[in-house]
Amino acid sequence: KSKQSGIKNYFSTK
Amino acid sequence: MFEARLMNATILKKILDAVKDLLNEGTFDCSDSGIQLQAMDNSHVSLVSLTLRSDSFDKFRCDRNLSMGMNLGTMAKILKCANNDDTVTIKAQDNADTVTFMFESQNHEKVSDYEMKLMNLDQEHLGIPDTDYSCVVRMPSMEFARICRDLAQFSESMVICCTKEGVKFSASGDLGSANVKLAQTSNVDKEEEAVIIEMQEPVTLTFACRYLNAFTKATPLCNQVQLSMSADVPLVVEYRISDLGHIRYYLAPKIEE
Repeated sequence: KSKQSGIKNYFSTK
Repeated sequence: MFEARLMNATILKKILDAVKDLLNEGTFDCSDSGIQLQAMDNSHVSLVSLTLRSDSFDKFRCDRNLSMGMNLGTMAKILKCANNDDTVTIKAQDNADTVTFMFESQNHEKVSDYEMKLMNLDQEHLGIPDTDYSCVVRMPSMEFARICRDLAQFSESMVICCTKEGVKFSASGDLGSANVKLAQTSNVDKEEEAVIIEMQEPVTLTFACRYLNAFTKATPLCNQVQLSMSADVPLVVEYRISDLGHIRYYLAPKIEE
């Protein structure tokens, strides 16, 4: 089963 | 003082259609170089990034950097009040709490203005790293929209597999399964109909159909769409907006549990 990841896991928070 | 004018309302209407399913509101950051909007959808799975360059506007003036938080539903309602061939001027004073949209008919005989309250949005800005993607696919945007719509009938998620031979879109669920393979165009007569693949390494990634379908609302903006993919990073779906700029959607992949 695949799980949806969040976009914030990939980009730095400015 | 901020003032930006486009000779034709159509493009702005299309841009709003391309974002309003994903975003309820967004902050338009205005500077000398143009207008930028970056916002995550409510569930923080995707990110929309819109860039409109100042030099492509028919008039552009931005004395001080300005961030305007707008309700995109309201903005879409206001833009519906413009005829497609109306000139649109967006105006705001420095530190104002409202923005004005002015529509002018081609014969200058009808002028309307709509004032909208600005919102104070506490939105996070994400830093998007420059990435060399393993696969970049350019294909007709209508074809991409069609595939996303067709495959969404079979599953909540879609697998995109890109090799140097072509790109394959697959979905499987209780009803059955679907596969659509597109080969790279061998003979490009019309550039807008071409499928072009630049591949460093093959990539297979899984994405939620719901978001891909939301991105395809940008189809009327451009004949071609560009998909950029690398293992374990978000997909980038990019539509160019003629010479005005681009809209990019970033979508986090689905990962194996």
